[in-house]
Formats: sequence, C-alpha cells, structure tokens
Amino acid sequence: FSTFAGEPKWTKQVLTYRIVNYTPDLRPAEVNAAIKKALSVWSSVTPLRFVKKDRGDADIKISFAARGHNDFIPFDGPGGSLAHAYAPGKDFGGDAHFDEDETWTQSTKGTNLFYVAAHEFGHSLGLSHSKHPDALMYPVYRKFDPSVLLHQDDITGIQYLYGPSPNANNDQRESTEIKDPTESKDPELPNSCSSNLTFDAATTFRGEIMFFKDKHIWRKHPAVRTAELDLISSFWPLLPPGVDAAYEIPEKDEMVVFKGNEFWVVKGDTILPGYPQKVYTLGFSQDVIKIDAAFHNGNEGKTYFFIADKFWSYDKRSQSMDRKPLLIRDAFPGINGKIDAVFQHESFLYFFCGGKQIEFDLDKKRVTRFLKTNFWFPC
Amino acid sequence: FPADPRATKEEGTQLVQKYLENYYGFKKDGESSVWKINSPMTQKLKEMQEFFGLEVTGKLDPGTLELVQKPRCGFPDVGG
Repeated sequence: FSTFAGEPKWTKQVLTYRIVNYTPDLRPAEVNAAIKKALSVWSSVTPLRFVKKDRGDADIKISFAARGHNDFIPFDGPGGSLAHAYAPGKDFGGDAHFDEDETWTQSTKGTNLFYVAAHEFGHSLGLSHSKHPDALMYPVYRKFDPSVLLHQDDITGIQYLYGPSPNANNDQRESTEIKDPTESKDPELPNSCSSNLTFDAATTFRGEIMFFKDKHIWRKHPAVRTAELDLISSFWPLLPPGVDAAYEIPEKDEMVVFKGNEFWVVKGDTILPGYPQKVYTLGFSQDVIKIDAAFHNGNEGKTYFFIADKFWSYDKRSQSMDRKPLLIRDAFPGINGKIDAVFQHESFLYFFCGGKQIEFDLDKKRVTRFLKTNFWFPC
Repeated sequence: FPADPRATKEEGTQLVQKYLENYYGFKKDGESSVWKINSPMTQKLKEMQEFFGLEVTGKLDPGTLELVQKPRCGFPDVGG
C-alpha cells in the first residue's frame, strides 16, 4: 500500500458525505446504496463512521461529471479514466468525482459503481495506489469478488492511518452508518440481533443470502461477516413489504417472490413484465391462497413450496406440480409445523420456524443442527 | 479487454506517452519524448512497468500496450 506525500488523513472519526448529483444510469436509491456500501467497506475495518448529508458542505462530496469539470484532471470520455478522488483535506479534499461518460451499473456489466467508489474512497481517506494486483487500491479496473473486496494490503494500509475497527460485537454498532441528528428520524429499524427475530422469507440471490422482514431485507454474503440492511423498495420499488416466501433459480438468474395469492418474478433489479400473477397459474389447487416458504433445488431441478405442515413440489423436467401435497415431516424428517422461511446454502437447507433455525442435510436427509435465527449475523 | 490490434507503433507511442503524462508525471517537451535508451520517457515507462509488475523493458511491448488501454482510476500512480 502507499499513502500520499505527507500522509494526509482525517483527524476525526465521524466523516460526512454528500452526493451532490446523480448519474442517470442508476436510480438515486441505487446510487445511495452503492455509495453507502462502498463507505462501509472501509468503516468495517477502521473506527471511521460516515454521516450522509443531503445538503450543505461535507467532508467527502461525490459528483458525476464528464470531461472538464472545474479541476485540473478532466475526464476522457468512455473508458480510460473512470473516476478520481482527492486526499483528505479542506475544500475539495476527500471529494470523489465519477466520469459520467462511463456506464455505471450495479452488475459486472459496464462499470460497477460500488467497486470504483470503494477504490476512490480509499483515496478520500488517504491511501494512494497499491502495486498489489489483488488490492482494491490497485489502479486498474478488473473483475472483482464482492465478497472479498478488501485485500490484506488495503486493510494494512488503512489501519496504518486510522487503526483497526473497535470490537465488532458491540451492539451499539448496528450499522456502520450514523444518522445525522439534525435530519428527520427514521422509523425503528429491525434488530438483526434480537433473540426473537423471525423472517418473512429468505432466499439466495446472486451469491448473497437475503432475509426479508417487513419492508427491509438483510443482505448477507456467506463469506463476509457483516450484513447490510436495505429497504426492499430501494431495489424493487414495486415489490410489497411483508412478503411470504421467496426462492432463487440461479441458473436463470431469477428470483420468485410471493405475497398472498400473487407472485412476482425478478431478474436483477427488474421485475419481469406481466407480474404479479396468481399462484394457481403455477399449478396449485384453488384452495392454495398463500405460500409460507419455498426453495429451489438446482441439482434436482425441483422447487418446493411449503404450506402449513405440507409441501408441494414442481418438477422442472416434467414441467408438473405434485397432484397432492405431502407431509413435510415425511420428506424432511425433524422439520415439523409451519415454516416461516427456508433457503439452501451448499448442501444444507436452513428452515426458520418461529424462533428457531434448523439446519437440514439434503444428502443425508436429516437435521444436523439447531441454530438461533440470528446465526447468520455478527451478534 | 484484449488490446486493440490496430494500434500502430505511432499510435502506441502516443497512447503510452499520454498515459505516462497522466499517471507518472512525465513532462512532454521535444527531445524528452523519444524512445532512446535513457530518455526521460523510457525511464518513466520503466517506472510504470515496474509499478505494474510487468517485465521492465523500457519498450512498447504487448503487455504494456494492453495495460494502458484498460480502464482505471484517474489518479496518478506516483507523485499523486
């Protein structure tokens, strides 16, 4: 890692940031989410905290501009220079500029805003470029693994400037973002560490695990300790709060979400046209008006729908749904009663029943562990 | 992205020279912007090749050409 000449750094731990303008490539909520996530990459390993400002001055001002934009480093059209940011300091110190001529995305297509922003905020906090090809602070844009964004070289560098993050288990540190006291109070956020935590639904989604709760989702990557809380509407404005069930079909990059007798099919951040549709179109009998939980087993090509103490399964190969539901406990010994949520991770299923989480080995067809519902969160 | 096979040597030189100006503090002035063994431009090219872990040849080899065409951060690599 390297720092700037004179090792400029912020002398305070709580920094403000403001998104001065937005790129038309993404919805404002998506830009907000990407910037917030990029900042949390650094706050997760340092004592630093970030307060979002909607107006006025801020330590880190974030803007999108093309070509010349009132500083000495004009952008150069598509490709080439994607963004730049300034070392900590007054006025434009810490500011991050993004080239509006790039196509900013949330995916691997175009230029991923989260990834570039995380790099630029490294500069905003005092890191210069690293020679290590796997470091986030390596200057060239490359394929990246969102689950292991920070390389040890980056962590060593930023902790050289700011020290390590205090004890992560401290409950007060629910999220790495601190709300500005002068701004209007948000309604109470769900507490991922509460002992009586329950979920509306759970599913895998593009390598992450999503836990649905009222109008929020927790996004958790199995390889990353922290989880991120977002509004469902920040990704899918047309999805309702309080969903009942969700499952992913990874091979189609689709997620199916249920609420009441309707379901939506989501691809990335888009709900496919023609949805919601009624659940009976999937082949259920007319008396099925709600799905409790569901998961898709990619190996079998079967999708399982849990309703009360029974389940239906849809076989992709025969394109057919079971004629009659079966008892859950017959196919999943040890799993009894109504299921709130279920998802598959590797060769295990994780059933959420009331205040309990039950790990079920799909190969051995038996329960292997009883876990707390907040097992996936750093509590 | 694979390097652009149409880049002629002159184009390559201009591309790399611009890169060295933007990110390695190379100052373009007459004599200094020619590929002579110890010219300032060659020295800067070596500095860039060393930074990126490329083979330090001081020449416009394919690896170097490919790298300078990759999208990247607009901040300099040295003397930022």
